[in-house]
Amino acid sequence: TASQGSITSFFGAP
Amino acid sequence: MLEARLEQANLLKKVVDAIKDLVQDCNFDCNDSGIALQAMDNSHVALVSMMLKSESFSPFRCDRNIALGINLTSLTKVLRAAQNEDILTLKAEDAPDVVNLVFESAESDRISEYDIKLMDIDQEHLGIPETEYAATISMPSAEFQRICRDLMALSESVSIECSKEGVKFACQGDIGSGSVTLRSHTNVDKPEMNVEIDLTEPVSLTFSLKYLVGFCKASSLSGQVKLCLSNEVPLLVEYALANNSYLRFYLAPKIGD
Repeated sequence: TASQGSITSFFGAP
Repeated sequence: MLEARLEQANLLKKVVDAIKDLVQDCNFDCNDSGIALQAMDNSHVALVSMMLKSESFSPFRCDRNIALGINLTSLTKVLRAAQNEDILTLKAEDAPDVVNLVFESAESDRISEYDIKLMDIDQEHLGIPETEYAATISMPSAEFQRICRDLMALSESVSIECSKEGVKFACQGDIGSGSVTLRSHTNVDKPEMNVEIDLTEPVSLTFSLKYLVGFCKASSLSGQVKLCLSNEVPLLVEYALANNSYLRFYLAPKIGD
């Protein structure tokens, strides 16, 4: 089954 | 100092109502371009990004950057005291302890005034990269809400597949499976009913329906919702507001399906 990704792994510190 | 007057309290009431179950304590970042908010949910799966441009207020005045750290449960309690049609004015000093909200009834001489104590919120601010999405779908917000609710009765997740054929929302659960497919559609009389699919390459991603159903609480803010997808990046769900203001939600995809 698929696992939930995290927003922080796509959007980093500005 | 900040002074921002909204013609209708309804706008802020709806925005706060749409995000309060996702995020609890947030900074409302005020500067001369308007009032912005960015916050992640506790599990770091979704991100809310709100922008109320200064043009959405009349008048709007904010001389320097002010972060108003507000608990949304507290704000909801106070906003409940505002009638939808009330004129709402937000006020704060330059280094404020409180934010002041004034509700004025246009029909009577009633003026209500509330102060909410501010919090010191140390919030991580994320950089959201400019993305050329592979697929952009504009559709009636009520339709999107209905699809998400219907499919959630069967499953925790939905796959969103966008191809030349259209956009397909599909799920599989214990009792069976279901799908809804939409094709581009133009309704001349009711443009809010349009479905517009702009595709540069096929996309297929899986998302948690619980979050999508939560985002749909914003449906009353806009007749249309925009979904932006690219493989392996978060989904953007955008509710456009007047004056280029917006309420956006980002949702991380499920991986390794």
